[in-house]
Amino acid sequence: EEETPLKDEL
Amino acid sequence: MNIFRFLGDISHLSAIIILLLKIWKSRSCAGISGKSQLLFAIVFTTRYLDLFTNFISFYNTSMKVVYVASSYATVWMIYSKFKATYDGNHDTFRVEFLIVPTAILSFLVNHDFTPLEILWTFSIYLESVAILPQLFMVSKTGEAETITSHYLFALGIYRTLYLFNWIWRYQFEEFFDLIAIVAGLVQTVLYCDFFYLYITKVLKGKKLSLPA
Repeated sequence: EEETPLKDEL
Repeated sequence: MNIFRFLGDISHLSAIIILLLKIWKSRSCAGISGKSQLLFAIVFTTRYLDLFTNFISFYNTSMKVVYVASSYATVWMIYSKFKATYDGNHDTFRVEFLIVPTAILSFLVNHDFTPLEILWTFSIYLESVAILPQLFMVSKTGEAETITSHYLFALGIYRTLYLFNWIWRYQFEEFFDLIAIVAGLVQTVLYCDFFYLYITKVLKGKKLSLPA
């Protein structure tokens, strides 16, 4: 499974 | 973090502070759409639930806390503290037309079918259209105070700067998040008309007013 994108943005 | 992302965050923060100060100093929320502010409070609440599950950085956490707290402060000022000055008669956009479709879309198009991920996606979609009640109010009254125009410009340019940030990240980090990019494009497009008026009128010292 693809990782969901890292939520490092606001 | 690249320069576009940083400037985007700063302009977002500036927008929030400009609005808070405008209302607090003038003791009035005339010309401000309470509905848009309510939508932004929902946006921040549903997006930053990861405050409880993930720690990314001190910067990240503090900005999120400031965004959430200030959005609630703004809503409180409009609907409680300075309620008498709130121009509800002109704030007539039907927010269910924004909330329902974005909620449905977030169930259909998301990265992962989990509660946190769906709420995050919902917040991205809702943010892209949350300014519509405010823009509707400006078009209905045909004018906006200059300080409100500065607020709208700072808020609009923030997502535009994020678009450049995403181009940068795709180029140098091979990172991209299609949901955020498409929503960010929609969000930016909604401001284009306003950007034009801002540059041609407000920056030349005139008040923003629309032809009757």
